[in-house]
Amino acid sequence: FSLKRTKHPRGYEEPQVLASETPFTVNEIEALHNLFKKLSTSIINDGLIHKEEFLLALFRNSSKQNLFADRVFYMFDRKRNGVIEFGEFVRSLSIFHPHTPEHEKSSFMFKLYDLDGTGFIQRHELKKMVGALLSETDLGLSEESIEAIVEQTMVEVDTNKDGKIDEEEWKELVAKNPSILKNMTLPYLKEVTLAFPSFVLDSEVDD
Amino acid sequence: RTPVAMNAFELISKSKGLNLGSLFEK
Repeated sequence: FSLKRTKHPRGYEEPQVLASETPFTVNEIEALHNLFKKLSTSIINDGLIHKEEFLLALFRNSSKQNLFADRVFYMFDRKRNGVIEFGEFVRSLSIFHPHTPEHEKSSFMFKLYDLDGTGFIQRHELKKMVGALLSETDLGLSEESIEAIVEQTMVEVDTNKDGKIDEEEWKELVAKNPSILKNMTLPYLKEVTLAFPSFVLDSEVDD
Repeated sequence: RTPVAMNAFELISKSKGLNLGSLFEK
């Protein structure tokens, strides 16, 4: 029993616990903690990542409107309380680890694209996402072009023709076209101790 | 390929909002 305790923000979990449940080593989790501390104190100094802080890190702009960033934030915020805690951050990032099986990455992405949380990617959701992506670019495609992209995709993916994409159809698409999952792997996560090396000085643990 | 010839999911995957690599850039 020790009286010496470090005060950690809500949602902090011990690196040893997180390492036992994710592909990360204890040292890597300590490095991720340094990244987390940086992100979670950039606007509001409370050790939790707020949406504005997440957007600031992604876009260098805390008020950027982006459907996909909103969805990623929502997926990371597993407790659905509007902030990303350290444990949520590590567990969610672990899905992006190069060693995490493809089926976990695929399932995460399906849920991210299932905007209404119905268990299906519906035509109107697909249309909304295509529209959102095109608004990030200056392609200026017409409504008819968006409709055509969505229609072609539905013809290709919705093989049982029920007007929506289920997880089986999604898996078939991913198997045929693995590049769709490319955002789901972050090579940085294998080098996180190099990217955020300051931990080396305060690490208490050898791998 | 032009965007119109692409699968919608290929197109969507180009969103900056899905590129979490940015979190690691200093």
